[in-house]
Amino acid sequence: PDSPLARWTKSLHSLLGDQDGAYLFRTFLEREKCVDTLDFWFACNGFRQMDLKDTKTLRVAKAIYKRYIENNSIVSKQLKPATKTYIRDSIKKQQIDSIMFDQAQTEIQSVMEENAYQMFLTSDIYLEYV
Amino acid sequence: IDSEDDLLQECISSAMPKKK
Repeated sequence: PDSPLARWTKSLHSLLGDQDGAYLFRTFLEREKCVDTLDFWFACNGFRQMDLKDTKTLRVAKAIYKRYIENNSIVSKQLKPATKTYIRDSIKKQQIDSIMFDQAQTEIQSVMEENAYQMFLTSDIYLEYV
Repeated sequence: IDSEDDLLQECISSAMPKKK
């Protein structure tokens, strides 16, 4: 079987699916002051698994929107205006859907794959671990 | 009632990979 390290270099997805990989990448992002992008990515995954009939789900959708999207945070800056408008309108109309953050998550993931993930694989945090 | 921050943290933690 692949070693964890071999999996980490395979894709961002495999890195984030591994506990040690995800935590090490998080430490790296904290240092780079962009840990919000990763927390947002995990929040989207967590949200997708929530029960739409649970009143908590709307509150979580609002919390995600408030924390990462409506302000001028690093996540918000990396999202397309249309994506943000779509989420804002869904929340306003209280039309909550499991996939309402999927587009935003995909956009954030692409940016992470192109930037942070590549930087991580050459960072001293990663190399020291290896 | 949980605060918004708690709900958000709970949501993030639920998606983090667990030790196998």
